[in-house]
Amino acid sequence: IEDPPGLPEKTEYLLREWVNMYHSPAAGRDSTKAFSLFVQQMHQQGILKTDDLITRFFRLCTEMCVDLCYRALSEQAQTQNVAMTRNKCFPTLDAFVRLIMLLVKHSGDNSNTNTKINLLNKVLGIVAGVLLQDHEVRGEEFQQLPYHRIFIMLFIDLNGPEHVLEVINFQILTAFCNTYHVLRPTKAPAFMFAWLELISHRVFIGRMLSLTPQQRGWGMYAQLLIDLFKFLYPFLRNAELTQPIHFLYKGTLRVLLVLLHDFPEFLCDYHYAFCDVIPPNYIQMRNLILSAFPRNMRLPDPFTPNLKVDMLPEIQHAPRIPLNFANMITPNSFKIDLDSYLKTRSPVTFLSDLRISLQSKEPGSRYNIPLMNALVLYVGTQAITHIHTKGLTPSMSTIAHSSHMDIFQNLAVDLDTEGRYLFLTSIANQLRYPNSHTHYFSCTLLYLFAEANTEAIQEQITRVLLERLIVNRPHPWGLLITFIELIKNPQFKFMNHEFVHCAPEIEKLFESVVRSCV
Amino acid sequence: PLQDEHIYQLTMGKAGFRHLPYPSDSERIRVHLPRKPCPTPSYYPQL
Amino acid sequence: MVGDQFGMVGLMMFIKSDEMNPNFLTLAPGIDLTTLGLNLNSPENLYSTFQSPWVDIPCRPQDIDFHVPSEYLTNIYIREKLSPIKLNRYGEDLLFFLFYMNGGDRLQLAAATELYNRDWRYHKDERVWLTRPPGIEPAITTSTYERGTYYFFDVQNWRKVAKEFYLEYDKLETRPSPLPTKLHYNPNQ
Repeated sequence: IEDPPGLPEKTEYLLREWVNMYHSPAAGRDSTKAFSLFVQQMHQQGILKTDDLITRFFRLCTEMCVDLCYRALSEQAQTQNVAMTRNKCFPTLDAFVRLIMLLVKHSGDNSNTNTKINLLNKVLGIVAGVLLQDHEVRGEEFQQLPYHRIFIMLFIDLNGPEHVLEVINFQILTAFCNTYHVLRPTKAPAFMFAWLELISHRVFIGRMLSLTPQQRGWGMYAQLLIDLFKFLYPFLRNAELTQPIHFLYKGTLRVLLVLLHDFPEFLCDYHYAFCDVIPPNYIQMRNLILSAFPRNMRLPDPFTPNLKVDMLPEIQHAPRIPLNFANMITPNSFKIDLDSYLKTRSPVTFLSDLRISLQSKEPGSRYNIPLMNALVLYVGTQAITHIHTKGLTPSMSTIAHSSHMDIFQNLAVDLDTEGRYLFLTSIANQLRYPNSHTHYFSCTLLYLFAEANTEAIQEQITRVLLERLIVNRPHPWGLLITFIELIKNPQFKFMNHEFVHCAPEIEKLFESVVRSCV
Repeated sequence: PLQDEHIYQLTMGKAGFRHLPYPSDSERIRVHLPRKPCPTPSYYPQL
Repeated sequence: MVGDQFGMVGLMMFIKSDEMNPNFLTLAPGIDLTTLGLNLNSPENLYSTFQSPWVDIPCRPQDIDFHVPSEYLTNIYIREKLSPIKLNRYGEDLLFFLFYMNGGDRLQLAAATELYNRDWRYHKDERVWLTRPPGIEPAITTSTYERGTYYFFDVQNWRKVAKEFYLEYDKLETRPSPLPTKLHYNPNQ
């Protein structure tokens, strides 16, 4: 519906007025004097009369700020003077941001915070809407500058030490996370570099992962990283990377390194969700996530001679996984048969149908990897519980001869090489820091190697472990102790296998690992 | 093979890559000592 | 052995194709993550000085906005009246501060130039500023080196320290290059 006649002109006049007031010496502390005068002008002009007019006012202001930037950027194409562009745009953008912040802060009375949050969500939605439309209309001429500046300065302004804002900080974070999710790279790819800059900004990370109590921001932040991984997935899987994607990938590694260093527990908690959306061939990025371990934990050196993993105190404890992966086992009929088989080893057809159930209809992938990951983790955790109810702890003997191991052995034997590779990858994704999952799945991998009825299974187990070891650090602790056990323990006769000697460099690599073990 | 939507994303990603944000885009305007990055000799301290 | 890309031979082929195809992101061995500009052994957290996913250096202290009482900020009334920055009016202490605090910035070059004008010289190997104490000539002077007592600016203790030194002229930086007129707004751009 068109804007009421005269509204654009009125809005332009008001925006210009506000920018001048914001920058004038009389603006006062945090522009509050200027704001109280300006609000009267907004009243006089009838802008605050209805929700619809306020919405139109903000959209028109956003569009005017955006137009200003595009004009300055087009001049920059001639002058190449980047500083000039910023000096032209930022005073107006920052003034507009301050107006938004003050309106949010002063709207409604302090007890009724809904008015404030509703206004913030409205404005963020308007800016996001203008961005998406601009992104679609301008195509490759789209520029991230105005939107990036508005979002980051508004976030910094709203996270200042103001009691009124502190009280609603979690809703503010939620509003921004929702907006960034709407603007995720798959939806606005030309905005993706600004987007990653926004979600990795020190103030944003600080608020989301450190300052917000009870880790309430972790789930939302994990969702944003999943949005990023989902965007990267098709390009990384093909490994044929254009320069922009390679640049984005390196930027992603930098952010993950900051998280690994500062918030390893966050990566520990959400490793499962992340592994679902990281292509299996992006080993180093996955290793980085799987290498995280709680800061209060001391990892024994994997090369310690006669390391007794099952004697470690932490090995009994299950890791936190704040995700209901059981719900990801669909369809429900499959889950019912699975639970029935785990309990009673019936229906006997469950095992023979398993391979079909794991097929995918998605173009480009033959197997349903998220279902595979969920199945492996679900069966494994059920097995651990089952073993504990018998008063035992997981070991090469206690994990054997169970309905759980039937399923794993069936998958190892029945799947083709691609399916088996993905199945073994799901298991290897659980080899992390000392916990009950790492221990159980390490035993499982070694058991499948020992009980394999074909050398191909043993070769693929070796492949899945080796490809994770030959990439640059970091390497997950559980991966190292599993591989060392496989090489050291004479029960597996590892060095006798043909595939160990398939190429000189592979043979040399194994021998170097043997030397470091010995 | 990449789907059409992925090709579109690659194309738009390239456009975004041409207009990378600058670190100072995330900082308040500094009137007196604005950043003026420029290459300084490698033997000067960078950090 | 497994004949497709899911066995050991497949892994070998993958490693070799990495080497042959530059467009293939180096999946194996991947990237040396210590080269991404993050001090992974830092006892401090990294996020609070994380500058950007695209830049491999952390923020400088002056790049980080802290919410300070507005009284601390330059008052808007006098903002236009402050005198422009003229390095030749400042003491050595401030020049050294500007030099060490503004790595990779025009201000570092400007401070270096002013220090040079005041007979300080930057030693490219020792990476330190030094000068002759006033009125004290070197014990030995040749065409390529001299030996004597010099003042070194000690950054750690932030003071001038007198030291015996064997000074090779070719190790000293000549006059710093003139300030660039065109601004590279973003080094990594």
